[in-house]
Formats: sequence, C-alpha cells, structure tokens
Amino acid sequence: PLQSKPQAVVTFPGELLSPLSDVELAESYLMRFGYTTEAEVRRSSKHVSLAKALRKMQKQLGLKETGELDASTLEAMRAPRCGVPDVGG
Amino acid sequence: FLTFQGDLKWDHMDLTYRVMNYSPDLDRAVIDDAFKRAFKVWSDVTPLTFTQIYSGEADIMIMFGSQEHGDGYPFDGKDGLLAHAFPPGSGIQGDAHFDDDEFWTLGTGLVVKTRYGNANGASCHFPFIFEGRSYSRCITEGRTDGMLWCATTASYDADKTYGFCPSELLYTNGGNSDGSPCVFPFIFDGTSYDTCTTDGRSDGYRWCATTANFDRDKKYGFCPNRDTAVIGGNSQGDPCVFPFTFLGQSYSACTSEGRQDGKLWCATTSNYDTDKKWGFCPDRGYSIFLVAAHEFGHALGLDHSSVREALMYPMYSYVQDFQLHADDIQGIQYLYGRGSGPEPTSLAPLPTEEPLPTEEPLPTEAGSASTTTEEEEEETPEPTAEPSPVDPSRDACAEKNFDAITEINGELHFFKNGKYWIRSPFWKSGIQGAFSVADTWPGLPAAIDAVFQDVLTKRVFFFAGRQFWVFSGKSAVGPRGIEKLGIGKEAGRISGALQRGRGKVLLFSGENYWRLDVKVQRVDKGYPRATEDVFTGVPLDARNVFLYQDKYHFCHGSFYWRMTPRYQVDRVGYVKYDILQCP
Repeated sequence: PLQSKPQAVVTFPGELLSPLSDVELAESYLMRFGYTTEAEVRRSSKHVSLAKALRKMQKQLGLKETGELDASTLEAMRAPRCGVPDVGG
Repeated sequence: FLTFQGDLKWDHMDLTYRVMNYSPDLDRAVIDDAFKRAFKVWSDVTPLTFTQIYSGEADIMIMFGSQEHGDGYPFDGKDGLLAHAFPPGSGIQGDAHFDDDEFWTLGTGLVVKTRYGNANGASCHFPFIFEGRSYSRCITEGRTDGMLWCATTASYDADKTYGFCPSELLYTNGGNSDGSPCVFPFIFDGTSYDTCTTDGRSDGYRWCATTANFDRDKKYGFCPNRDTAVIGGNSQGDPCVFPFTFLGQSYSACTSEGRQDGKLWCATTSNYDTDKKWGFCPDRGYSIFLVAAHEFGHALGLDHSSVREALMYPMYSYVQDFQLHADDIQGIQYLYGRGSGPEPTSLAPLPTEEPLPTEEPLPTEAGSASTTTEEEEEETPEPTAEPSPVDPSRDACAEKNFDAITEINGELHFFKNGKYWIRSPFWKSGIQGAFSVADTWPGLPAAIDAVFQDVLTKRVFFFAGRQFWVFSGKSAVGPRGIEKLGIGKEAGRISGALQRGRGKVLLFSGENYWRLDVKVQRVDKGYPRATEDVFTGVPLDARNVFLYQDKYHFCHGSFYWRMTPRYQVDRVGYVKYDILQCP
C-alpha cells in the first residue's frame, strides 16, 4: 500500500553510506569462503574466474548451477551463515 | 558430509569444554543449557562425552566476541557471519567463537529469564495482563523502586506469579564482583557515570562499577541486556528510550521509518534528531542452540555439508523440531564410530524440544503413490454422517501446535496426527472433538500439512508432502502429486492456503507462494512469488497459514500474526489463548 506521505530515508550513523554492489559482494564472498583466490582472479579474466567460482559455489551449496550471479545465488550470499570457509583448509 | 583434510579428529572421547564469557542477550543459565544440548546432539550418536569445566584449558574453549576478537578472523557486525570454529587439535584448535553483534535467542525471539520473585526463574510471558492492561515488555508499573518485572503467566491479575527482569540494578555478569548490581553514580577515570558504559573497553561490552568509585576500588561487572536492549547501531545493548523524537515526530514504539529495509529500530536517547543514538529492536534472533550444534560439529572434525537440510550446511535456518540429519550422523560416525545409545534414526526428543513428528515416506517424483487420474473418482464407503469423537481426553489445548488449521463451513478446524478439533462460533461450548480424520475423510495419511475448502464448490483440498487429495463430501480424488498443479520441486510441502475469491487460492511453501486456479487445478503463470514481497512482517516460514474471518493468519511456534486484507499486521498473539481460546 502507498504511504500517505513520501518516506524519508536516513543514513544512520555507523551504517555504510553505499552498500557493496552485487559484484563486490560476490567477489568478497567467493574469496572469503575459498571458492577462488586473488591469484586466480588476477591470472584469468575476472568474468571467467567469477563464473567458474560461482558455479563451484552453486554446486557446493546445492543451488542451480548457472555460473551467473542470479537472484538465488545473491540471496544465498546475503544469508546469515557460519564463518568457516566452504573450500580448503 | 565432509571432514577436514587429513580427517582431523580428537584422539580421546572424553572431551571437555569451557565457556569463557557470556553474551548479555541471554541469561547465563539459558546459554549453558543451550551449549549442553548442542553437545548432546553429537554425544547421542557417538561414544563422545562432553564435560563442562570452569577453569583451566579445555579441549573446546567457547567465547563470544565481535569484529576482530583475537584470532585474525574478524566477525562482521549484525547478521552475515554468525560464528566460526576450528578443527580438533591443541591451542585454538577445537575452539568455537560466537559473534556477539548478533541477537542471541532460542530462535523465536527475546528470551527474558527472570530472577527472584515467586516464579522460580521462569521466563517472562509476553503479553501479560497487569491491572487489566496488557504488556509485552518488562515494566516498573506497580513498584516504587523502579525495578523491572514481568509476569510469568498470561495474567498477573489472575495468577500473581512474577519475576524480576535482567537489569544492571539487579545483578551483573562476570567481572570481579560476584554478580553484585551496579552502583550509580560511580566514578571512573575521574568522571561520574550514572548508566552502564563501554568507555575504557575496546570490545564494546557495557560495564559498571559495583561500588561508588571504580578508580579506588576496581570492582566491576558486565551489565545484562534489558529486554528492550538494541542490537547493533551505535549504542549496542542500550535500551530504547520511549518516546523518542525522530524528524520532529514522536515515537513510543520501534519503527522502520527512515529505513528502506523495513528493519525496526529505536533511539536510545529521547531525541534522535539531536543525539543520533540508535539501534535495531530485538527480532527473532538466532538460535544459540542450533548455531552451537553446527560449530561443535566443526570442533569435532566435520566440514560443511552440501546437503541443505543437514546441520553442517553452512547457512543458518531456524528449525523448530530439530533432528540430526542422516548426513551429519554418517559424518560424525565416520570419525568416531557409533555410541552405545539408541540407533541414530530414533533419537529421543531433546528435553526442551517438542516431540518429533513421525515422517510419512513421500512418494518418488516419478509419480504419486497411487495410479488414480484426475477423472477417476475413488468411491469410498459412506461413514456415519456425524463424526464421532475418538478420544475426548485428547485436549486440543494440550497440543503445542497443529499440522493444519483452516475454516470449513464457517468453523475453524485444527488437525493433528490423524485427529481434528472444531472450534465453532455457533457453539458457545468452545472446542468440539477430538474426531478421527480417517472417519470423516477416509484415505488421508495421519500427518497432513495443509487444508482448504474451495468457497465455490465446498470441496476440501488436503496436502501432505507433495501429495494432495480433493474431497467432495466423503468421496475423494487422489492422492496426486502437486506437480500436477504445476508446483515445482522447490516445494517440499504446502504449509497453508489463503482463499482469495474468484476461484483463486494462494498456496504457501517455505518462503514462497503460488496462486492456484481451483477450477482448472493449475497454478497461474508468474508464480512462485516471495511471500515477503506482499505479506511483510509475518514469519516467512509459517507452520500454518489460513484465512479466518476474512483475515490472513500466519502461525509460527505458539504465536500467530494476523494480517488485514490491506496487508497490515494488526495483531500478534497466541494460537492457544486467542484462537483456540484455551483457558
């Protein structure tokens, strides 16, 4: 339902002025949980390495394997979770 | 399941653990109990034993911390990372850390354990009635000493049972004062304080002096969180101040004004416009039991599983009737073998959890268990017209929850394990039953997930797992697979239905819903859709969803959220007391 007056949007102190973009979120997530490494990203083109890492993550987490940053993959990346990496030591 | 490289595991079975510090979100006893139950999840299926020690080095050291907390793997504020743990070994190996920027509960919201009073430490009962008014938080009303208290039953007026709520005026945690309460004002670093403070600390924990002068006496304790303590923001742990002023408006409750994410927040001073002090209001939080059980799996040598329903799956999801998944059992028994206790598949219910429902085997996707087709009508013998109570002693008010709730012919029906009760507005005498589902609708399994009556044809649809039946009176068509309705594999079970008129019914599963065209028995294009996109503010994984008296009801645990046709939640209450109207 529409509110009677336009909603004011406030940036609260302590909150990020501009949240991470989807790609930034994906890159940090994939590196943090072991699906890719900085060296891999540097070695091949970002798009290729991201797609490969995404596919790996989607397989590991039982998501649809698209290699794309689709909605359900982004949702999974934003879900509360355990900090232990999914791949590697 | 996966184990860590090299099958890291403990070389002894009698493990020890120690809780180094406690989150202020929960009473210490609640945290201890949750950790104890979390270890029992694993000891039930292996020869492992876990003993809590209170000093020295334990195998598994447990601590709460936020951001960088000393191991080089910083947490990230509220939500996101919840906890982590290290594989078996000495030192930090085997330890488990929990992010104290999270709001720790038992998964269904604030847990306020009381002390003193006459309720033996029971938790607050919200809402409760005091002098005819309803309260959903701790109050000082009725007292002159400003101590926060609550009733531990629905009505203090009737029962007179109460306890005192966590408050720094009542006690402190940890420190070096044996739980003594704060003394206000107190002097610290030459400054006078009349509230708890984080000054002087880098870990963000609120503390106070337990004498009038910390500089002189060095006596202190950590402040427990009050029930209205905020999470995150820039004043974590401070209580909301009501009313507060925001953009010139006065607010006497949490609000999502000013935010796009809809999260509820409050100010922790009386004027946000001038002081800019704020934090998020308590939500359902994260179950310390479930997260601990997962982290302890790591501490025993299990890595993340890719089985979504497994405890060792990396994402958090709240499960009310927790049961260790076969994948987890196989993993831990691969490392430590079986225990001498009962077979893993028949776990005894945990002391504070509800009895586990028996799981009906679901048919394979290749087709439903029966060969009936849409045209076939299954003839069932006509039972007597009136349902006959099966077991009048089965009191609906004794049930903690129901498999399905729906309105049939204007009367609310409550289904549970092959029985059902009727609460009719027509009978003053309250609840009728228990009746036998099999007598009234023969051929149905004992455990069903959802029921709805088609308003136009009066036919009643039943759902169990991925199967559904359509009853006209006593004769049924089915079971058939719900894929015949056009519902994909992502729906494991239907949790409820909302009749929308014009032959349309919304079917809910998980966090999504489909719109069924009842006439053609097919869901419309463009579905599923996310429940939260339309039904904002209701629990996303409701156990029961039903329409009653033209309002949408979403049940979760013992609560229900009622939503108006304008999609506004206008009431949250107890299924038992408000809908069933149990005494």
